[in-house]
Amino acid sequence: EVMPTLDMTLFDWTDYEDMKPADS
Amino acid sequence: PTDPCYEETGAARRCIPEFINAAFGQEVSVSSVCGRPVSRSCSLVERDDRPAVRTCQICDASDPRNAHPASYLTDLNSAHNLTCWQSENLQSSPLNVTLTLSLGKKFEITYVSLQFCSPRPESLAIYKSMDYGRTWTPYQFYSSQCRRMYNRPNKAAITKQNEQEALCTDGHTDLYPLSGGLIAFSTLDGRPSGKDFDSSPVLQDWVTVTDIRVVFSRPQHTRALPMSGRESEDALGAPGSLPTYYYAVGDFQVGGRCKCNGHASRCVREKDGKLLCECKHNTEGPECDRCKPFHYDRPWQRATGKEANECLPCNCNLHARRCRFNMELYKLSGRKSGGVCMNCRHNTAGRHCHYCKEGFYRDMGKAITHRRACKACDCHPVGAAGKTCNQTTGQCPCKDGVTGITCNRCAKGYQQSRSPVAPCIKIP
Repeated sequence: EVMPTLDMTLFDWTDYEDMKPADS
Repeated sequence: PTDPCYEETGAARRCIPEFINAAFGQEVSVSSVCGRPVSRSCSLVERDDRPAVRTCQICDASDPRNAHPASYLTDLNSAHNLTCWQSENLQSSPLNVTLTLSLGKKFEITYVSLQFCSPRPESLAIYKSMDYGRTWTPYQFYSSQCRRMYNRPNKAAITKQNEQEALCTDGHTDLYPLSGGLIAFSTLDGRPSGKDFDSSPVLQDWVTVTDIRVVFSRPQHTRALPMSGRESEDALGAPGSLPTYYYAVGDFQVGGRCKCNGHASRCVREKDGKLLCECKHNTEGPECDRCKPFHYDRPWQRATGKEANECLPCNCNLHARRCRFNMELYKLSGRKSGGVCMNCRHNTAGRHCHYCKEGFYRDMGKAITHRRACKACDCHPVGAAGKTCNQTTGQCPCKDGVTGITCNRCAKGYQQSRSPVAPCIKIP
């Protein structure tokens, strides 16, 4: 079974703005 | 025609320019030349079994038939038409007369010879320069009084310890012949390392010259010569016809080869008239005395009969244009390779640009020389714990519960969370 790739839109970036990729 | 610097197989071999008289046709700077103003000089001419005869001649620099310019020193030396340079009469000028020949390039010379039209000087010194006339070192002295004239012993022994020392000899200083006498200095004759010249840097240095200077220090004293009656009276009695002393040379030769350290078979003149070696074996410089850029895998060396010692290119797998030589690495490699590539491109790294730089991994489907041999790791910005992947496999370091080459998926039994710090959590 192949798992789906990580969906960047599901992450909550509130506390991690510095980690957020530009295109997320 | 085949290149003398390479075997037919393409392997490099020692090559040297032809042996020439490097002085031929070259300008010689002289400190004295007769004929300006017009002068009269007298010389003694030998005759078989009879006293010498005194003959006088005019020197007139403005009349080609009676001129004796410096160009006659190095023109074609023909027995049928002997042309001689002649100094001023020495009664009216200093006894020291200097000839200076500039070769304009380093030569390795075997001999210096002078054929005289006058009696040979009683004392004569030869000097050499290796720096285009800035400094001069003694090469050889000739005198019947070595100690007094040059403060050197007569005919000192040459050993391995003094091979680069100028010697003095009283040979070649006899009065006779009165004309046509020769002084020939052989640079290697009698020097112990001459037989093993290839491995003697001392003698290689000894034979290297850019300029030669000959200083005539004292003429022969011919007053005591037996002369036939009339000429003798003329010589000693008549006012205005005293014996004249001067130096005259018909041929000045410097035999040797253009110095190219075994890496060129000829020297060529540049557009500006400068003589340069036509360097092979990946060498360059006026004497092929350094390696060409990017050919620094081993140190420059002179070619020998056994080994061409060509300069070798650095191995940078087509990813660098520049390299440098590192002696430590060269020694560590058993004196095989010391080149270190600089500014590796195409995301490569290492002294030979032979692996991928940080953040890239090797695409094993391509040769290391391929410009796309290194691929970006492309680690996932959230799933990977860093940006650097395994340089061989391309595997990025994944956070807990994350999988995939670039760490872009949750592992089996994990699901995506909302936290970028722990993107995959275990399914309860």
